[in-house]
Amino acid sequence: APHILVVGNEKGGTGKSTIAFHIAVALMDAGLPVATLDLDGRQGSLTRYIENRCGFEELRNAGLPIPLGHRSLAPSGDAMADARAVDHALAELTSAEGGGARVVVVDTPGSDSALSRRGHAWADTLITPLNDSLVDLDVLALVDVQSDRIVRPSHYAAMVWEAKQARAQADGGEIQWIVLRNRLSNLNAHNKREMARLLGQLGPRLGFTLIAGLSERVIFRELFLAGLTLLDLRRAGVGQSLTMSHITARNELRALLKAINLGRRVR
Amino acid sequence: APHILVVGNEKGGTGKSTIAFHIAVALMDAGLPVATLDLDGRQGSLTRYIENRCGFEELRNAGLPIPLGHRSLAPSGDAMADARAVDHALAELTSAEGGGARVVVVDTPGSDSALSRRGHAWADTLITPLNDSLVDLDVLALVDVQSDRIVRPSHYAAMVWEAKQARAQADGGEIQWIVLRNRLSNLNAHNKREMARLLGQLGPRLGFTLIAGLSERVIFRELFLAGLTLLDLRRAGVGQSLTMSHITARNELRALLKAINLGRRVR
Ligand SMILES: Nc1ncnc2c1ncn2[C@@H]1O[C@H](COP(=O)(O)OP(=O)(O)OP(=O)(O)O)[C@@H](O)[C@H]1O
Ligand SMILES: Nc1ncnc2c1ncn2[C@@H]1O[C@H](COP(=O)(O)OP(=O)(O)OP(=O)(O)O)[C@@H](O)[C@H]1O
Ligand SMILES: [Mg+2]
Ligand SMILES: [Mg+2]
Repeated sequence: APHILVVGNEKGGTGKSTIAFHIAVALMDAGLPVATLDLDGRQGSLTRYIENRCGFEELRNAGLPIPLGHRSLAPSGDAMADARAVDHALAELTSAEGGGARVVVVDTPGSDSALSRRGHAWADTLITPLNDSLVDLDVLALVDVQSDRIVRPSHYAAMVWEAKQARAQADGGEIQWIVLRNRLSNLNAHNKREMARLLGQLGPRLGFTLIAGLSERVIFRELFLAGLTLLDLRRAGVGQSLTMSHITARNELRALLKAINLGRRVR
Repeated sequence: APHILVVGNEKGGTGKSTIAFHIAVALMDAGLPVATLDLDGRQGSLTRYIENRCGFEELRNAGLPIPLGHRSLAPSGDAMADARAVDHALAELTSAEGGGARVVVVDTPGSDSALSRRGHAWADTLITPLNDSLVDLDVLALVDVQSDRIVRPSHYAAMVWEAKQARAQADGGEIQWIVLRNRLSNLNAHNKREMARLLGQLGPRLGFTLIAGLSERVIFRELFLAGLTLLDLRRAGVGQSLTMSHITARNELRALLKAINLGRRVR
């Protein structure tokens, strides 16, 4: 069965679209047949990344890998219709006529929606990025200021739990949940320790694996207009060499890919 | 008439709630009668900030200024009812019985909603923060990769234009639109210049004033659990002294306040 990889977090601006795009490119780079699904159709950051990539490829003929298929869905106002649209898009993208993708990378909006909930319920792997910030942590769990302890899960954790239930009931399947610290800085040692500690406690309670994640690096965003990632820089048609910072960034991306267990069938 | 200050950007995680809270505290610090309205009731970051502040004040009796009133609205599913709820909340917060606020700071979600659109239509001042990122710029305007020029306005710019129309038709009033670069870093000179150039061109076209904004500083987020800002640190009950970085942060906040023209009547 194809592997559905969802990038989700109800908190805005945690890096969902950025990570969805970078994972899709990394998987294509590794030779896998990948399709992409944008469930944040109104904002469409992932769609824009892919349109920009196609535009760049048209100009430069650099041999850039492009997803086998891409769909973008925006809310229709009808929750049932939205859920059906998600099912339909996934079926299409993984069908032989639709491109035969074995992995579908799904981007979701930073808000609650029928499209997002349905997407989450299909996940084999759910990747949740967040900033190293107590404000971001708040959608996962409430923390008590006096004791610095976790009080209870918050609304996005509840949404993921419901998705896990939906998945289990649908086909007995499991969602592998990975939480990823994103936009990490070298500074603020105290804040970093605090986040690592709280997330470390939360993982076993909510059922997710914590991975170190990506640092704040302009290379993860400055190539947006060309739809490129640092992995594309050394291609013939692009022709840039990698700096030290790029190499560290590439290692961060590789560590992320390694943590995603795509399953033997896909490999 | 009371001054309605809306913090808006359909793009997620640009710093809306953080800035809404810091502006509210800064205005109360300056002695103004302030109320707060959270139109992102499901996520509730601004509400959580204020609840945490009240909790801290209960514990410590530090004499922290608290908003005269606070309301939180979440989508009801009925757009007309949502719009009426916004009107009602603003009327309540500015009424004598409701606290008599002369400034209402309104936080909005990082997504399109009836609550957010109605809030935008009431704005005297609209503050739009964004990251120094072409991905964030994309909701304001499409940029062509070959020419590095602005092609056309994007969906959030269109939403603001509609809000300006709604405001003009309602009472002939004007929305002062301020765009604020947030989470700025000292590094990445090329990217910073690029963003400054593109936003500089976009300002006159879309009708906003660009201000330099806030740097990425952990002091803007590490006090979330206590509902504090750096402006509170020197109060008797809190008793911390300011570091050099705090002083620079305070100057950034002051520059932001200065740029907001609250109008003679409020002062
Ligand atoms: N590791 C990183 N290094 C540098 N910039 C980053 C990184 N991750 C994300 N960004 C930038 O941070 C901002 C938010 O990222 P992104 O748009 O991918 O988040 P999102 O969760 O998809 O947001 P939304 O909730 O609006 O969909 C963007 O400007 C993006 O370019
Ligand atoms: N100037 C800053 N310095 C450091 N951290 C910041 C700054 N501004 C915002 N942040 C952090 O960035 C993240 C996003 O900020 P915030 O939640 O205020 O954005 P938002 O636009 O309200 O997001 P949403 O779209 O989810 O409502 C939070 O983790 C916040 O603590
Ligand atoms: Mg996104
Ligand atoms: Mg917010």
